[in-house]
Amino acid sequence: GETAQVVHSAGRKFIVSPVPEARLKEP
Amino acid sequence: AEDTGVRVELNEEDDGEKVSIALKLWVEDPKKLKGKYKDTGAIEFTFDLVNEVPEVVAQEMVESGFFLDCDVKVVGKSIRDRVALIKWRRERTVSSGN
Repeated sequence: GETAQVVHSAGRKFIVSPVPEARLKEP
Repeated sequence: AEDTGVRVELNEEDDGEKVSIALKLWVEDPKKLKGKYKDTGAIEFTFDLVNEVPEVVAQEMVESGFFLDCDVKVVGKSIRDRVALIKWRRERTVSSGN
């Protein structure tokens, strides 16, 4: 899947990745 | 933990020792958010269990454009609940080992 990286001004990295579909509706 | 519509999971195995741990957050139920949520996917980030505050990370997510300001509390609470669970598990592991 596609990933994208966002770096906040505070220096924290956020990496956007696909939602794990199998875990979307865990009980 | 309360079902906030925002799910936070460990994104790596917790060895019980590392201070900074990888987490993954995604919206499970957009209807529970006040603002309109852009379906961007899951957000992976690292969190310092000792020195960081969940609400601050949530605010950084808002400022990075993942969420609207009206949802900062629910995102912060979701992270806080997961962090509390991680800490609780660690304490339990330590006490059962003694």
